[in-house]
Amino acid sequence: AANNKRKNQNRNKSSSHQESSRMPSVGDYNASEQKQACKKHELYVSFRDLGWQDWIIAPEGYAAFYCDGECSFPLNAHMNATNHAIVQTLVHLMFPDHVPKPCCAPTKLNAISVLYFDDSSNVILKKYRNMVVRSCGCH
Amino acid sequence: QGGLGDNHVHSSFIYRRLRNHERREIQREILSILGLPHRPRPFAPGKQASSAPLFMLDLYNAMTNEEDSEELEYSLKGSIAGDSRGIRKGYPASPNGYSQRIQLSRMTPLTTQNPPLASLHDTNFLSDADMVMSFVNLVERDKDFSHQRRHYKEFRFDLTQIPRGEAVTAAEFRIYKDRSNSRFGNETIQISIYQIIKDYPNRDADLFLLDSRKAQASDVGWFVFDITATSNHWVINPHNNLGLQLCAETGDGRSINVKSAGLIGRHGPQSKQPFMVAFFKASEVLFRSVR
Repeated sequence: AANNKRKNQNRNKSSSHQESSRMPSVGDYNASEQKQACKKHELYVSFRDLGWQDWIIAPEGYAAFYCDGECSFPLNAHMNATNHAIVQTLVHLMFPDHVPKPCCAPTKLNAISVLYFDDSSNVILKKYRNMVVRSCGCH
Repeated sequence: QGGLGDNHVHSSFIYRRLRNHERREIQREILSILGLPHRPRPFAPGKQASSAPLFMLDLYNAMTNEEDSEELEYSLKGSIAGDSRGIRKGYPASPNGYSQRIQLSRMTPLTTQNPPLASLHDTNFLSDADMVMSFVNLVERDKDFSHQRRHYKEFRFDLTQIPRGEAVTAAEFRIYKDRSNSRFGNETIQISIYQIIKDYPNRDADLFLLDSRKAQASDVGWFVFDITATSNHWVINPHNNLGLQLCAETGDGRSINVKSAGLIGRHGPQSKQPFMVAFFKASEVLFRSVR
């Protein structure tokens, strides 16, 4: 029994030793970065909150999305959009709840209209029908 | 999806006060989308001198309904195909609720105390327009009487602030008529609008007739004059923009005071003051750069 016990201890020691020396790989993603992962948040922006209700007549506000946190594989000097899309897709398949899909395709937004005063008190009604957001990164 | 319209807001959106840096960043982003260098500082609300904001708010509501009915169409199709978005509460069920609402407004009698409503004529231009702009009348002092003893009212609008690349697809001058002075009984009155071609210090201006309307003395409501061609001309040649002149005559061609004809000028109630509105179409697609 003593031998078995010593053998087990050796094996544990060697594996943990082994682990700390390996480079972090795609599979280890969910280790330390989970709480910093980029998340998409929804926020209602009120023009009154911005102090702009004296010149924006309508609407009273709008629904906005914004991201907070670090991308899993951010675009930078080492990661171009194509590699990012490939890696992000792979990791998303493995951890769909923690890693969002890559979002590089142009996204057409809903039509929006804004009614506001200009400096001369003329009233302008602007309609944005074909606004397109092109982004690359987590969302 | 970042919609600008409170009717796109789902209950899941967080309502919270913005932090200072968020507020600055969002303000910067909105100004960039609107193409404005800084936030405008309009006159004090009391000085609006026109009923345009009420009219424009009406157009905005019509436009928002149109957007929603497009979305509605989508969601109807979507919901049939099993999309979870479903039908929005409180909106006309029929996808063309927009025209339905306008039909309703057409039925309102001319003697209405409501704010000015978009006419069917506006509807077509509205659905095509990317931008609608109403202009404040710049004439401060009313000159009611010409050298040749003709009654008139002058109006001037500054069209130089139109964003580059926007073309005028339609422009109207709107003025409200109340019941005429009782001494006109139920006589027919002709209301004409002229473009001022050349102005002279000591004689009548050179005028070009743009449009005219016949009305009974007892008629009450908005009169709309088409000034599209003139507006386009002013946009291309701002120095030729000398304004408009409005005149009223009896059936036998006698010039009468515009006020006694019942036409409301700058001193009437705000909901009935005259204004100009123009519909624009732009061509380029707006790309938002990635922040």
